[in-house]
Amino acid sequence: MGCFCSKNTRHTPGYEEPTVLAAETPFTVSEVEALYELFKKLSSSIIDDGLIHKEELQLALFKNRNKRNLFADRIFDLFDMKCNGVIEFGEFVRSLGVFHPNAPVADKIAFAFRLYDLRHTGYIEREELKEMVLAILHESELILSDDIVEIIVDKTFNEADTKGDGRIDQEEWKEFVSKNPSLIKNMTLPYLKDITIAFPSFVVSSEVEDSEM
Amino acid sequence: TNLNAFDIISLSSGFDLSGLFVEND
Repeated sequence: MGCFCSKNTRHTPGYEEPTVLAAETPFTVSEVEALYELFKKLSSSIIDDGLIHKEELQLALFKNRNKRNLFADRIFDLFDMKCNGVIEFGEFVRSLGVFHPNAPVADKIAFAFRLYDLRHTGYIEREELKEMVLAILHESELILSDDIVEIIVDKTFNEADTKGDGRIDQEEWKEFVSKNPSLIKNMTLPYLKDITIAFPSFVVSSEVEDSEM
Repeated sequence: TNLNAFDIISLSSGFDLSGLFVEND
């Protein structure tokens, strides 16, 4: 009895077995192992503690640890399922799994809804939508008058808020995405399909062959 | 334009996770 600890394998805090993660996500065991190599690299880029801190995610995404971005912050917050300020390996794999081309569309729609539900109210509020539009304008260094921004937000709300209660609920969101599938385009990362081929540098020798699973 | 606010928002670089897979050296 007792836990099994390999002398040669020292895993990061929050490590979970690839077989467990592969069973819960679209990834194969060897793909999860490849993601672990990527995770180790990302999680030691600034603080070598085997956990991805927000600055490390920013560094990976923007090559700049200090670049703030509303949407990158939202991605971090959703990946950080335990809300403890860091992304553990299991959280990393499960969250990236949603971005896999083979992940269920329903999962992508739900994830996008949570991304846009900035204040965790269970709805996408009009003010949140306007805040996000202003954020992307600021990021893009585009200047639009407040009137134009209001028109864009109003038009979208008129189309999406079919119940007319001033907020978009999950049911309305699903319906809106079904009419505008481009809205979840950024929820699919083609790189994640066959990650072991796309990123051979992350591949390590697999202890368990997928064919044996 | 037929673009809605969410289409515009989705263009943010914050959603582009491909950076995770690029060498940081």
